[in-house]
Parts: sequence; C-alpha cells; structure tokens
Amino acid sequence: QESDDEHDEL
Amino acid sequence: MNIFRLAGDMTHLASVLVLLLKIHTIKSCAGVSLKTQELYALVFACRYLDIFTNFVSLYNTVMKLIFLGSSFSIVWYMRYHKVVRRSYDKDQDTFRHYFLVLPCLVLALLINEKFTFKEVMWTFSLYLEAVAILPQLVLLQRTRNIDNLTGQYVFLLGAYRGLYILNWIYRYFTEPHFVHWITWISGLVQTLLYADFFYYYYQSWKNNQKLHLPA
Repeated sequence: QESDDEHDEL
Repeated sequence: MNIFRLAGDMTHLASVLVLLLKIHTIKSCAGVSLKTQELYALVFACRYLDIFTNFVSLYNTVMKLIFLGSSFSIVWYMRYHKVVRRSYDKDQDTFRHYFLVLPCLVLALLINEKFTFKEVMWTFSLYLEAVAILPQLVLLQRTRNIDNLTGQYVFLLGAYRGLYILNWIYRYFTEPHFVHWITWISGLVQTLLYADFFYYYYQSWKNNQKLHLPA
C-alpha cells in the first residue's frame, strides 16, 4: 500500500 | 490498476491524440483555446515534479512523459508554427490566465495535505486542472460552430474525468484507507463543468446533427 504522499495517479 | 482508471487514462490519451491529429494533419487549431492548453502544460509541469524521484511504474512514467510532451508541443504549435498559428481564434480566446491561476495557488497554499513545496505544487495542479477547461468552454460557446475533432476532444476529456470518478469509487471500496478529499472534490468540480457540454453533445449525437451550442 502506497503512503499518502506518494501519488500513483496521473 | 483497475479498469476504470485504465479506461480513464486511455480516453485522456485519446483526447490529446485527437487534438494533435487535428493540429498536425489539418494544420488548424480553429476552435481550440490556447489558454486552456497553456494551463494544461502548467498543470502537468507542476504535478509531475516527482517524475524522476518517485517511481510508481513504467506505465506511470511513460504516461507522464507523454502528457508533458504533448501539452507543451500543442502550445508550441499554436504559438509558433507558421501555418497552425494563423488559424488560432485569438480575438475570441480572451480568458485571463491569472483569474484561474492565482485563486488556485492561494487555495493550494491554504488547503493541502502537507505544507511542502512538492505537495503544494501537486495540490495546485489539481485545483488548476479542475478549472483549466473553462477558457475552452467559453471559446466553444462564443464561436458556436464546433468541428467534429474539437467536439470529440472535449467529449473525450469529459469521459476521462467521469471514468476517474468511477475509479475512485472502486478504489474506496477495494483499498483500505483510500480517502483523498482534495483529489475527489476538485475532480468532481472538474467533471461537473462538462455536464452542460455533455448534454448538448448527447442531443446532437442522438439527433445525428452537428454539435451546436446555444448562445
């Protein structure tokens, strides 16, 4: 699960 | 990645390709708002500051490069290409950038998840993307005769937004702790801006007529 400050959407 | 997110990205990509196709092959940018295109270039430049530091996937990196490259090349074509720039409706495309950029910047400084440079820029890009279509919608409203490619471009952009909302709903129910209020609210605002256009696009499609916006 990515942490909140890493944005995985474009 | 879920099917809604992928479909959303693909319609977003298709919208950019339709616009590049129009500009590159027909050598015309009639009906396209340079203001909106410049705002999108700014949106991607601010959002993808992490392109070389935060690796998510090869897919993400390639898509980021495509959106950066295409948005800046569209702006270049419309400003500097000796044929294309002559078709630009400069007198109709009068929306002021700073009416949108300044409030978004202030809002990003006030409402963000974390007060760091990268995070504020990322938030700013979300707020700005939400309203960046406005100059384009105003231009369509003014010129009123909309060619097929320009209509398809705006339609695909709207579809991309709608699919992203489905993607968030899906992720909310399938991923624990997936809550992103800033992304959701600005995304919802952005999608609502297309509602009016979609209504007329649907009407013209249903009646098999040329798209025509009311004055």
